[in-house]
Amino acid sequence: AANQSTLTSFFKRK
Amino acid sequence: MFEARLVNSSTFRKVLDAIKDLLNEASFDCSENGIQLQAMDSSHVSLVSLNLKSDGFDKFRCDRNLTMGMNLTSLGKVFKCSGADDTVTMKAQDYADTVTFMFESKKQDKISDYEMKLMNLDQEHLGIPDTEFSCIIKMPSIEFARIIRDLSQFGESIVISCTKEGVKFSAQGDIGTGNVKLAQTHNFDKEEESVTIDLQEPVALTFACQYLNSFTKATPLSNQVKLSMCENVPLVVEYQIPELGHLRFYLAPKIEE
Repeated sequence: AANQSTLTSFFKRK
Repeated sequence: MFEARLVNSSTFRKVLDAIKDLLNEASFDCSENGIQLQAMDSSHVSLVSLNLKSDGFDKFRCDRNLTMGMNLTSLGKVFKCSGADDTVTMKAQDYADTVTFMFESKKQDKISDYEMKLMNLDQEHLGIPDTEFSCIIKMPSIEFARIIRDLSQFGESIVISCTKEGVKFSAQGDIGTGNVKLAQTHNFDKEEESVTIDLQEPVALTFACQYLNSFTKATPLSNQVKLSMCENVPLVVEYQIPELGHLRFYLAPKIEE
């Protein structure tokens, strides 16, 4: 099964 | 002093309906450029990005940049009090802890105003890099909503795969599988019914149905929806709000172990 990733692993916190 | 007047208050109501599943509260950033909102859902899987341009409003004044934290359930209650054809004017003083919404009927024979408390929210903004997407799909927003709704019955995830032949949406689960393929169709008479694909290279990504379904709550805002995809990059689902701006949703993909 595929795992849900989160946006914070793609985009940097400002 | 901040003041923004929108003849079609229903547009703002539609925006609220589109984001209230994902967000309980959010900060509206007001500047002379307009109103912006960027917020992630509590699980950090999706992000809402709203941009309403100042020149899309019938009147817009913002003397000092202002961040208005609002509870979206409360804001929904305020807009529930508006009529479908009402004009809305939002007003806030500099450094105020409340915002006022005034609704005027078309005939100007009924005027109501509601003052709502603002909240101090911890804002967490993400820097979203410019991406060269592998494929950009434009399709009727109603068709997208229908496909997501239909396939959500089959599983928790939908695979969106795009090649030069077209775009395929697939789901599988206990009861079986479902596939919907759309070919490019250009309808010059009815642009809004077209399916267009701008493809650099084929891409296939898996996304959670729950979030895709939430995004389709924005369907009443726009005839068309734009899906931008790239390998290992969040999906962007964009609804243009005619003459006013756009509402974008970002969704982190599901990744194979």
